[in-house]
Amino acid sequence: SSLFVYPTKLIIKTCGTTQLLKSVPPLMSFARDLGLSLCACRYTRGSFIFPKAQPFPHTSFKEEVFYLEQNLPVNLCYRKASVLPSKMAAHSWHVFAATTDRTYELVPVTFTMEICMTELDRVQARKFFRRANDGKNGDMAGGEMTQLTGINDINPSAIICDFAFDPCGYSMNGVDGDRYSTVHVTPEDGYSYASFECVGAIYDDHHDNIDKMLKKVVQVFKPATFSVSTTCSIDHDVWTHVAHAVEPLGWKCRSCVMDKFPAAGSVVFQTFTVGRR
Amino acid sequence: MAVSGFEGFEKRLELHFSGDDDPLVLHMGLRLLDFQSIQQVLDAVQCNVISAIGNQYFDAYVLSE
Repeated sequence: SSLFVYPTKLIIKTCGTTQLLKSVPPLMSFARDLGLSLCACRYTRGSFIFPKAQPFPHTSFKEEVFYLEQNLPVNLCYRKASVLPSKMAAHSWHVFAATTDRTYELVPVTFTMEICMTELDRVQARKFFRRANDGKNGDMAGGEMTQLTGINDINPSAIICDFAFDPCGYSMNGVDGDRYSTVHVTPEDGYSYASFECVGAIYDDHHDNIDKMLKKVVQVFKPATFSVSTTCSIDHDVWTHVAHAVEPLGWKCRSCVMDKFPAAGSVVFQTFTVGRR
Repeated sequence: MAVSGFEGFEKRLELHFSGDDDPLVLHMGLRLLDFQSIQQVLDAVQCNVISAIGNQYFDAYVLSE
């Protein structure tokens, strides 16, 4: 799990049975003490593998939306909740967004890419298990996994903060100027999962870099299935880079849907499955 | 019988705030939150900070779970 704190923006991403939305009331309270007021909110997630294990308020998307509706200030009145489907029933993308101002725009114009990978290649997944009694702490073991798996090569200019859990699992945050990236891995066979998330600016002259980055991400984990959600504050074709990057490597786009949300802009949700390796 | 394992799929929340024209708020804003306040927020979520890094733009925390 990860937390990123900017002067006027906060991103928190947690897995397992954490009660993420319960962070909203205390965050608003602490922010108010600093003279800050909430002006936009976006909540996203994929489809849980074990939905019945989730505690309140994450027992269903309906419950999550209800909780947010009850806990956000009334002036965040432009609100929308939607589930973006795919051809695979177990893979859909849940989005809730709210803002005080329908014309609220993120400046500079940025995109967020969230990749959720399942059924990881077993050889690759094994690299995220620690050796018993390795005598290392989580930071040291994490650093080794970062090197061994090639995660350090996804964005070579990022400063990486990584951690390996015992007996398995891995988390890392990458810091590159004002941009973050993050990787989380649950390698156990039967419910293996890895995520990658990054932000970028659409006016960057680095679209080749997006392609290279996407190729590296899928090659680190070699998932049988993955989804990519691209959120962009304006209509832009940044999402088209995903298929362009991964289809030559053997993954095929199975579905692609788009929807628009207040303060978030357009969200494009794509799913991919492996065709050949 | 349903077999349950660790849930990998994350929940993600992004919050944007606006402040007054106080240069300090504009410059640092939420980054002025002390560690105790951050931990109080994380207590509600049920996780902890296990590693941290930061630069002139933002702070990044790796969390348990």
